[in-house]
Amino acid sequence: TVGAVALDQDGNLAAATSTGGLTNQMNGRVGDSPIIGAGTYANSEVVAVSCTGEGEEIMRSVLAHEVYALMKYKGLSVQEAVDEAVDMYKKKIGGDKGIIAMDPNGEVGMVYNCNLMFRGFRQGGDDPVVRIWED
Amino acid sequence: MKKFAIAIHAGAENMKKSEVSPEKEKAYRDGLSEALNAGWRVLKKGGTAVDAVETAVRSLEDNPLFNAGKGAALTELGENKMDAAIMDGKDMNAGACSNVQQVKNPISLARAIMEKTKHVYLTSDGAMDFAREQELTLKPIPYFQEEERIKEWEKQHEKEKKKPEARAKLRVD
Repeated sequence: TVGAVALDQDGNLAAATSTGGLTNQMNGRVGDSPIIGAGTYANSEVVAVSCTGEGEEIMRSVLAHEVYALMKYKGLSVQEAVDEAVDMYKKKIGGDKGIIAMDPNGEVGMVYNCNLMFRGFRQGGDDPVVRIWED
Repeated sequence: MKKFAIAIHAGAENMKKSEVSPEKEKAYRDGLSEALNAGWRVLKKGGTAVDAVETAVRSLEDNPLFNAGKGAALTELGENKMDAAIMDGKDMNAGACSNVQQVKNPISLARAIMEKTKHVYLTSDGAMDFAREQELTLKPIPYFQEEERIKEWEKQHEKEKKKPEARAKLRVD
């Protein structure tokens, strides 16, 4: 799965996610990526979110919207929200997950609960940052 | 300068650092940088967030190292079936597609669904018909089938034939 979130100069947020699914997945299986609120979500007033990982678990967690809800209703920052969302249903649902999110100030939240997530961000005129492991 | 920013991701996995050669790691980093900077340039020029995320994702879809577009994983039937979604936070409009084949950039199909239909989500034959109607770029099936993905699929397919409970244990998201 690949994805992106962005804030433009007019203050609007957007999210996009695209995937090839699981290797040898059952014919007809659809994962979280195209499910709005599960793998992808954006509201310019709060956050834009894209998810990767185990799709069934992400769908059952309604993960992208969970990040939105934690920010809107609990008042968490974008990093706090992704940190809380990734482990929110750890016992009931579990699953390897990765989340990227961006708030209306261009702040980035990133989290994953497995060995790595291929990821990067670039804010305004700053240099780009690209990471794979906990580097 | 007004604020603008972009973030991208590819897979979240359990691969160990020792399993990745320095050359492969460099290729991953280069692919991520290319996508990140492509989206960033759109924003710097004053483009919309939707344009930026579509541009970044198209770059990742075109890179066979990542599991989307060219290099997508194979289903149990040995086919590429791709899914994508896009959402515009400005008006909370959204578009999504699933089970599409041969569409070079499924994210652009998702955007066309968002902008040119009254619907949010099209799948399978209907999504493919719409992609053709919109004259999106289609590619022959071999374009999507990378050797490394075929090897992964063969390994997993054999494992599941012998042991059906192994289904989807090899989680390439």
